[in-house]
Amino acid sequence: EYVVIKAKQSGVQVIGLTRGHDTKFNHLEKLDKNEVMLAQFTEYTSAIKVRGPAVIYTKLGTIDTEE
Amino acid sequence: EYVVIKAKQSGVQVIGLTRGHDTKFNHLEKLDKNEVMLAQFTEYTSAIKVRGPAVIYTKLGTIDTEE
Amino acid sequence: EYVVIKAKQSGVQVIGLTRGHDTKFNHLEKLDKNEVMLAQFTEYTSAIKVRGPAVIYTKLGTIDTEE
Amino acid sequence: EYVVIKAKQSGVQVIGLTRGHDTKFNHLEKLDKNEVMLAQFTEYTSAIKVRGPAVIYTKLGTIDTEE
Amino acid sequence: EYVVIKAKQSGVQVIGLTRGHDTKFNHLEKLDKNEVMLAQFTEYTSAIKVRGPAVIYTKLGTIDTEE
Amino acid sequence: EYVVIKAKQSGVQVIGLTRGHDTKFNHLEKLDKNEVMLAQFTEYTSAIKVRGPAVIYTKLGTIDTEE
Amino acid sequence: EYVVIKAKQSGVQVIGLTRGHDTKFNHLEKLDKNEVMLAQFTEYTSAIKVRGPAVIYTKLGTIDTEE
Amino acid sequence: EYVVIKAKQSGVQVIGLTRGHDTKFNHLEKLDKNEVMLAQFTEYTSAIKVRGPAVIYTKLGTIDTEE
Amino acid sequence: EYVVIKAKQSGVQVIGLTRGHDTKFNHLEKLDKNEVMLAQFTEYTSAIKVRGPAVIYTKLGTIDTEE
Amino acid sequence: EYVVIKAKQSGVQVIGLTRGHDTKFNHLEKLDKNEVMLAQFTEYTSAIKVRGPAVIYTKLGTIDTEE
Amino acid sequence: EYVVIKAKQSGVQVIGLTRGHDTKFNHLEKLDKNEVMLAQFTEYTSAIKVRGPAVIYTKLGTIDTEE
Ligand SMILES: N[C@@H](Cc1c[nH]c2ccccc12)C(=O)O
Ligand SMILES: N[C@@H](Cc1c[nH]c2ccccc12)C(=O)O
Ligand SMILES: N[C@@H](Cc1c[nH]c2ccccc12)C(=O)O
Ligand SMILES: N[C@@H](Cc1c[nH]c2ccccc12)C(=O)O
Ligand SMILES: N[C@@H](Cc1c[nH]c2ccccc12)C(=O)O
Ligand SMILES: N[C@@H](Cc1c[nH]c2ccccc12)C(=O)O
Ligand SMILES: N[C@@H](Cc1c[nH]c2ccccc12)C(=O)O
Ligand SMILES: N[C@@H](Cc1c[nH]c2ccccc12)C(=O)O
Ligand SMILES: N[C@@H](Cc1c[nH]c2ccccc12)C(=O)O
Ligand SMILES: N[C@@H](Cc1c[nH]c2ccccc12)C(=O)O
Ligand SMILES: N[C@@H](Cc1c[nH]c2ccccc12)C(=O)O
Repeated sequence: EYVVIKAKQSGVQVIGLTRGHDTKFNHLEKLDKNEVMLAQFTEYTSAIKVRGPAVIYTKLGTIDTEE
Repeated sequence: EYVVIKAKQSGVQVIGLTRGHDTKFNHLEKLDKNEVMLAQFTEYTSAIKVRGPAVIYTKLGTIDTEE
Repeated sequence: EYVVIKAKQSGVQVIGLTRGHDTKFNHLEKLDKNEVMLAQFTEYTSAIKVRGPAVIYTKLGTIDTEE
Repeated sequence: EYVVIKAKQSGVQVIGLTRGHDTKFNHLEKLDKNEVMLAQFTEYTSAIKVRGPAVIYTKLGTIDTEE
Repeated sequence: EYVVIKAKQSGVQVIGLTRGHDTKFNHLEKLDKNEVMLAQFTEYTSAIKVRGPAVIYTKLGTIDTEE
Repeated sequence: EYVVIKAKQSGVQVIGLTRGHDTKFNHLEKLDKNEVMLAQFTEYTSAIKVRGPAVIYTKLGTIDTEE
Repeated sequence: EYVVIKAKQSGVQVIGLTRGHDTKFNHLEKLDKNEVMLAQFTEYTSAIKVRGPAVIYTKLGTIDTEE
Repeated sequence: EYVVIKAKQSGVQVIGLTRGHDTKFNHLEKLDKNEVMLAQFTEYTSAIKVRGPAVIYTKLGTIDTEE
Repeated sequence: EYVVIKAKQSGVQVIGLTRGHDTKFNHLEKLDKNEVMLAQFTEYTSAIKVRGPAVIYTKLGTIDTEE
Repeated sequence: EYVVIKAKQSGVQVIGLTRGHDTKFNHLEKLDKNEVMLAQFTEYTSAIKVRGPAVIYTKLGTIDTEE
Repeated sequence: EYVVIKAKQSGVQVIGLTRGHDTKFNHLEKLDKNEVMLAQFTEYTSAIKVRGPAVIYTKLGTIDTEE
């Protein structure tokens, strides 16, 4: 399972949340304008938050965070 | 299995409910306006509640909590 | 396997029934108006009952309890 | 594998039949009008009977017991 | 794997035939008019016979025993 | 894997052939008019013969033995 | 994996070829007119030959041996 | 995984090539006109060659060797 | 996983490349005009090269080497 | 699971991010104009970033980084 | 998982990149005009680069490196 995040502008944040008993940030990736991140769910990451203007491609739909 | 929650306004709450014999909150994530959370069901989370104005994308349909 | 319950009004009850030799309530979750619960079948919950005005999204169809 | 039973009137009975060498009732759930039961086949339940006015949603079709 | 049998009239018989070296009846369920039985193939039941006026829903088609 | 045989007339024979090094009959089921048999392939039965006027529903097609 | 052979006339032969280092006949089934044989590939049979006028239903297509 | 070969004329050859470090013939089956062979890939056969006028049915397409 | 190669003319070569640390030829099969080879990927063959005028049928598309 | 990146111009960077507790670069591949990279998610790479003008083909959609 | 590369002109290079902690070339295959290579991802190859004028057939789309 992976998702795809494309930054429409610089400053997009893709945050991995820890799998397990606790839920805290394990990583914060900053994307510049037009950068694309393809990110899996993993043993370490069971939730993902996206902040900033981005298009997120998932199997459940495509989401423009600004619309 | 994951679902996607997009906050239409700030103050959306995504709550993980514990897997197991008991059912209580294991985590409460607050989303600001336009933030997107992609959340799996896990060893720790077997149910999820969403409060506040949001669009929830699932394989069973897309749900606008305000409609 | 998960299902999605959206409360049309406050007072919706989502009840988990125990997996196993016996069938009794393991949990009763109350939903307020517009709250959404995404609930899996689990090691502990092999049947679910829904009371009150709700829309239930399943892979077998979408059901409005009031229609 | 689960099925969905919606009671059109009060008095609907959802009966679990035992898996195994014998076939007898392991549980009888009564549904009131508009209640919905989502029920899996399990280690204990390998057949289900439905009595009374109900709509039954299955992957093989949707059945109105009164039609 | 399950099938669904709806009795059009009372007196429908759903018979489980034994899995294994022998083939004999392990159970005979009688259905009244409008009763529905959802029955799996199991460790004990590898064939099913249906007698009487019924509609049988299977993944291979829907069969009205009277047509 | 199961198939469905509906007898158009009495006298239909559904024969199970043995799985294994030998191929002989392990069972012969007679169907009366309008009786339906739902039969799996099993540890004991790796081929099935049908004699007499019947409709056979399989995932590869539906076959009327008389046409 | 199974295939279906319907004999259009008497004298159809369904031959199982042995799985393994050698390839020889393990069984020859004769079909009379209108008889249907549903045959799996098995631990003992990894190829099947059909002689005579028949319709063969497979997941790769339906074949009339006489056309 | 199986394929189907129908001989349009007598003299069709279906050849099994050995699985393993070497590649040589393990079997050569001759088909007469209108004979059909349904052949799996196996522990012993990882490639198949067909010579002569035949129609070959596979999940990747249907091939007439003469066209 | 298998592919199908049909030789449009004699002199087609189907070459198996070794699975593993090294990549060299493990086999070279020559096809005459109209011969068809159905070849799996195996423990020994993880890549295949085709030289000469052929039609190659794969799940990713059908390719005529001359077009 | 693999994705495909085609460089529209020289200078495209395909970066592998480490699977595990930490998230850092494990590899940076530079692509020249018109080069294509087909890259899997692996034991070592659980996220991929793409910088520069490229077309990225994924099962969730096709993305032109410049649009 | 395999992909297909057809060389439009001679001089196409299909490069296997190593699976594992390091990413370096494990093999470089040269294709002449009209040659086709069908290549799997393997224990040794977790990424593939293609240089030169080719058509690449993948489950994510068909790519002409020159367009
Ligand atoms: N630590 C949580 C993270 C999580 C995943 N899905 C969630 C849904 C809601 C809240 C938290 C979560 C877990 O692994 O289960
Ligand atoms: N603790 C419960 C949580 C739960 C999951 N699905 C439910 C449905 C209804 C009520 C509770 C639940 C369990 O793991 O089973
Ligand atoms: N305790 C029962 C609960 C149940 C599941 N499906 C049912 C259908 C009918 C009646 C009871 C049930 C079981 O695990 O099997
Ligand atoms: N005890 C039976 C119940 C059953 C399941 N499917 C059936 C079909 C017909 C009759 C009985 C059954 C069993 O587990 O096998
Ligand atoms: N005892 C037989 C029952 C059976 C299943 N499928 C059949 C088809 C034909 C005849 C008998 C059967 C078996 O388990 O194999
Ligand atoms: N005893 C044979 C029965 C059989 C199955 N499929 C067949 C096809 C042809 C002839 C015989 C068979 C076997 O198990 O393999
Ligand atoms: N004994 C051979 C039979 C066979 C299966 N598929 C074939 C294709 C061609 C020739 C022979 C075969 C085997 O098990 O492999
Ligand atoms: N002995 C070879 C046979 C083979 C299968 N697929 C091939 C493709 C090309 C050449 C040979 C083959 C193997 O098992 O791998
Ligand atoms: N020996 C290589 C062969 C190979 C498969 N796919 C490839 C792609 C490119 C280059 C070589 C290969 C391997 O097993 O991995
Ligand atoms: N080291 C992280 C990399 C990662 C994968 N998916 C992510 C999503 C967001 C942030 C980081 C990641 C992991 O394996 O889990
Ligand atoms: N050695 C790397 C190769 C690789 C696969 N996919 C990638 C994506 C980006 C960068 C490198 C890679 C690995 O096995 O993981």
